[in-house]
Amino acid sequence: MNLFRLMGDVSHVLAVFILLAKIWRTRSAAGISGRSQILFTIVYLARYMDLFFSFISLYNTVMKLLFISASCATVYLIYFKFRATYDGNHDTFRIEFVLVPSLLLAFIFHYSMSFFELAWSFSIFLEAVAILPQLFMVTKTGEAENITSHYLFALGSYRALYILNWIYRYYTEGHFDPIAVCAGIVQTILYCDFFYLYVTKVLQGRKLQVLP
Amino acid sequence: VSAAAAHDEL
Repeated sequence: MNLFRLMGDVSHVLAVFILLAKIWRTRSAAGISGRSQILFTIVYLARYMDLFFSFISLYNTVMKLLFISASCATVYLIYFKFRATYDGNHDTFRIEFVLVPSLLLAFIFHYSMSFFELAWSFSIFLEAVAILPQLFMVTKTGEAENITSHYLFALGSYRALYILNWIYRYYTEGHFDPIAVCAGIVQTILYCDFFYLYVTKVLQGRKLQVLP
Repeated sequence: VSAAAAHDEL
């Protein structure tokens, strides 16, 4: 554990809770992509199956359970409890376009040809692109509410901080995980455009609007 | 790369 990874994890947890709290307190899922949230739930379930047979630390176990339960709760709020407020008309990104390539990539790049390792690789590739339905929705509606922007900023920062953590770990312990690093870089690049808008608009008190 | 398959990150 180093400061970069800790900050990355804090940012990740913050993102998850910002989103849950926003939906709960406004009693609305407007502007939130249910499809992205389903993809994140698949990511956590596929990656954290190791909960049952490998113990890393209490910290890891608690975080894994937290991500699985929070993402399931988010999907439940969007598709069941506050379904009437969910903006399905604008949430039209075809998720098979990210599910199928992630699965194919997992069959090509993995650390061993076992079910759990393939699921792990699949989850890493899927996580990199799971936000696409949400970004697509923001582009389609042309704007995002400020809390949604804070959520996206915290979620994007998490993988960017992990990149610093990987650089640090490479120099201090010789640790190098090429699959996670490549996917993590792609994931962070996807947020770059949003980061720019966030800094130039949201942080200056304006609403995030995308040019047509 | 041996450390990679340990998956000690989230």
